[in-house]
Amino acid sequence: MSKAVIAIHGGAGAISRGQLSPEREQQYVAALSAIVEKGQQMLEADASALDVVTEAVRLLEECPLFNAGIGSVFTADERHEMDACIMDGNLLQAGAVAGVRHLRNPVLAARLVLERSAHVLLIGDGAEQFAVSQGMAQVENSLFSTPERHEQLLQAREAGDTRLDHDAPPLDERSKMG
Amino acid sequence: TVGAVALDSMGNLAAATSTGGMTNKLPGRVGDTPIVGAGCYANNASVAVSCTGTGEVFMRMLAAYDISALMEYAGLSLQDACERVILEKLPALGGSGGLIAIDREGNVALPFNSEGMYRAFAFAGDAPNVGIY
Repeated sequence: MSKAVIAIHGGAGAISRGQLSPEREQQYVAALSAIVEKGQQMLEADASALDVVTEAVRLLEECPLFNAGIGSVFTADERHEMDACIMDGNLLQAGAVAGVRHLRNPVLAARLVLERSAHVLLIGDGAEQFAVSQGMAQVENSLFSTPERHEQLLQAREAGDTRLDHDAPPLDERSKMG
Repeated sequence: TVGAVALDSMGNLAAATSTGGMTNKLPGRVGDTPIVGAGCYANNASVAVSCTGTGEVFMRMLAAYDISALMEYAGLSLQDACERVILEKLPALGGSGGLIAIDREGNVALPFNSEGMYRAFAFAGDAPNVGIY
């Protein structure tokens, strides 16, 4: 039997170490370390891969540094619309939600779709209604906002483009430009 | 976008991905994340994959499933399949990003073609590896 293992990611983009202060870099490293270690501990306690990826992604959604859950980027109309998916490689079962705006942890809604619905992907209001029917609470859309992401939206609007997770430097790094 | 893939002590694979999408996206836009086989895929016979990047291109490529198919049908190793998809096919369609993947043998691949990616991995009982690239 192979050794249990977890891998996580916090997104991609034009990250530049030159744009990150040591303090900011440490925040990212600390967040990634804590989450991967939590997953590692779960695996060592014989948790299922499905439970481990669910918890790891839930924790990433809770961290405002990353573009998911709290810290999600803004749409063109200054809201947050989130998508999530989860898949069990053992039974090839999958659950997903798209365009949800009021579910704190979209990955938990995706897990509910996997376990408690006859479907694979639910979207928008229907996804939210299903999640609520299964006991999830709804939250204000503004819960997901951060000043960094709003500034990123303003920059993208000005440039007339869309941007990946980390295509804009953090607010506290922009003022260092000469 | 965030994601996780894991292989547990029973040999089961799983993948999960979650995202707010792209900054300044049109309302109603759906990317690759919730599309099974595009941004997220797991199959005990091959691999678990979670993607991040320009979602529209990952959708057109069925990127996550493509890794699995290359391994299952063409016999490629995890590393070779990931390199084919992320370093050859993705940029050919103008896509940027990366993925994390674990195969049924417990091999780990973390390829990307964007300027950077945040990721980490840890084997049970070993020291974790964390990186900002």
